[in-house]
Amino acid sequence: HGIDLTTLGLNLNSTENLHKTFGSPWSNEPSKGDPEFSVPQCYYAK
Amino acid sequence: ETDPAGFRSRVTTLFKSWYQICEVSGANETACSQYVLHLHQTGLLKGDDTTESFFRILLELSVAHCISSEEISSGAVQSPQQAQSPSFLIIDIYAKLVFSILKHFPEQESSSKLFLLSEIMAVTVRSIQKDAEEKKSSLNPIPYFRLFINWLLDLCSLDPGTDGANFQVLTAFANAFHALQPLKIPAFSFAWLELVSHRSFMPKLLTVNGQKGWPYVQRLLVDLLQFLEPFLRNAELGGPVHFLYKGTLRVLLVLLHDFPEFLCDYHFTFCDVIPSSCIQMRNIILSSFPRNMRLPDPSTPNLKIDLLPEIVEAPCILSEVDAALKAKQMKNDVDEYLMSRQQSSSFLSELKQKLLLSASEASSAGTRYSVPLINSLVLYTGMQAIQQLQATQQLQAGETQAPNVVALQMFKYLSMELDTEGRYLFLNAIANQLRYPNNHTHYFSFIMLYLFFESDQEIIQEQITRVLLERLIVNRPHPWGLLITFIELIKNPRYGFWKQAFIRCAPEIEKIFESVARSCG
Amino acid sequence: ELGAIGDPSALGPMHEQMDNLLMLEAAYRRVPQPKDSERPRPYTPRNPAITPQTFPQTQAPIISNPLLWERFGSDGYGTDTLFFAFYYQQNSYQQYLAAKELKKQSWRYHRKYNTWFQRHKEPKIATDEYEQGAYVYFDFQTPKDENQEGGWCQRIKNEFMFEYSYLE
Repeated sequence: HGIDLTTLGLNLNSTENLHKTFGSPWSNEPSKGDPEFSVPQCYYAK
Repeated sequence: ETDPAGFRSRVTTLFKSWYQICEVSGANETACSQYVLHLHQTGLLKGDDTTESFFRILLELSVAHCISSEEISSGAVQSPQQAQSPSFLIIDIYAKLVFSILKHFPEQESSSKLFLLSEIMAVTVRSIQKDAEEKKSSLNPIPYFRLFINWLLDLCSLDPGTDGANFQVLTAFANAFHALQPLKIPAFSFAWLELVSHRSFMPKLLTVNGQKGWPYVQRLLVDLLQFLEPFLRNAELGGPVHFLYKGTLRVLLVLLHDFPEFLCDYHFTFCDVIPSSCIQMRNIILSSFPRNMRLPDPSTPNLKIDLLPEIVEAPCILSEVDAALKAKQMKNDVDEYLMSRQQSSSFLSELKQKLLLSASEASSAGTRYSVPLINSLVLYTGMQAIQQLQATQQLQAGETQAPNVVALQMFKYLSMELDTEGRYLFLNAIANQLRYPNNHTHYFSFIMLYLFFESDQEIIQEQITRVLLERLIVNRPHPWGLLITFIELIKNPRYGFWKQAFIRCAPEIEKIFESVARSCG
Repeated sequence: ELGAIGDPSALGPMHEQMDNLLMLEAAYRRVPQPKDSERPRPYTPRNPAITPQTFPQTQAPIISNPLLWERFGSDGYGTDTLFFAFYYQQNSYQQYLAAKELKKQSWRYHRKYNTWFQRHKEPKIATDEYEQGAYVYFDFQTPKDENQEGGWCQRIKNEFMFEYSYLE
């Protein structure tokens, strides 16, 4: 019968993309720490 | 062949000075770029054999340090539970060196940077393959995993000068991961899937440069599913396989949620490599539908499928549907038959034989039939029929008369002449097209119901019911087209479903039908 | 033979399969752990203030929580906190989140002046290349003389031309 896919730790009803906090195929937990981000060079004000 | 005398110690010395720059003086940009310039001026970055040796030795040094640090620390602790994690210091330093080389590479045109990156990737892949060959089941994948994680976080988020540069970095990784796929290095499988599905890699490959990265992700998913297929075929999954299977489900769910169009457009390819026993995994693929589409509730009373605007649209299919037919030199015969408009029996009677595998192929495929060939024949024929129907405007809303007779003739012949196993695979090929509202779902839903209605053998009706039902009694998700077909079958008195003896062949079967009937409203 | 489960004995070349399974079991003992991917992103403040050891020496995790910054960006909180994070926590996830919230409130970052502008009124002129009109902008008031403190403030600039080539 397969498994209840809502028990795999992914919020399938989320309005946000899941991949931004996808931790790993092995864990039910979203990724820890800061998701990947990069600030443009010009944000470095004097 | 061995490296030139003294070269290894030269590389070691260079690596030590890089370590000084990173660890001691905090790796400021100036020091990094001067170091890279020095490497360039001493001819180590030309992309020739020297370059290959240079990076291979650096990688060997880094991996050796990582592994020895783990052995030392785990030797020191009492119980394996406390096994300390290895030191990634040198691996991280090496990853940073590659990143700095690509960032500060003095040659301005990005082509030489990308050429150097592909060289470094090739060295890395060859080293892992060699290590795997030598170490077999004692391969330690973690140092290589850490190296790629560093590169995915740094190189894939390099400020893309142009999307093109970023895309070529991503495809360099995709090619490397393809070369390191589980069928080639099974001992690297878990590290491999985590890298391929990493949030800094897969989503970028699916979004940078439109859909140009989709074929790369599709190929990596096929690599994974081909490795799993022999294990999944006979549904008992031991620990490691079950763990890899669940990891695969998570990745497919992320794709279903964030990139459903990708799963939609490649469903045909994935159905070729997902074994027919993996019903829920296949349902995930078949349940995907374009994000901008709203699906009407299948159990809506008197739902008029034919009147849905999307129902006459052809779905986007990026897979090469007729590849298997061409490979077996059958495409021309099928085209001839479909154009012949007469029910030539020679073509049909030979058809059955052609769908069988040779004995040796059958033993490795775990079935006597070529599933990809059956899938290709069914979908290709259906697509030709739909095209002809639309050309003659027959497939109008509310049109119930039999569509394109010749194709129908073939489907009916196969449903009656194939043996039980062949018919099951044939009906599966049809059921794999029951997806979101489009003209394939519409046509193949009709075909499935037509075969049920026209068949004069109960075994055919039973198998059609089984193929639909086994896809419905698994945990969700269930494809929309599957639901509307089954609801039509059990609700429309035309098919006399509830008179069938097989729905009462056993008490638990009877209970299943009652509960399904209730849940289908 | 009716259903989904193929005949187990008809599996592929068994030796190859067994090999793969053995390797997979070995790999199973070395599944990557979260710590194998973690790279503490060392946040080194530009001008680190030396604080007593009794003070927390690492930032509280909540400071990287997008929901916190959405609250800072919501009504009633004003924008000072967002501007503070933007200018004093550079190259951090906070700066990234603060910029996101400022953008949500229709502030636009001017790459050349490193300054955030917000329309004070509808622009008088708007072409594909630029718009011109009255804008609020967030600025640092440099002190006139040494015994004055500088400070951040919002000013209005009329007749300002915002060229889109400078829009980040």
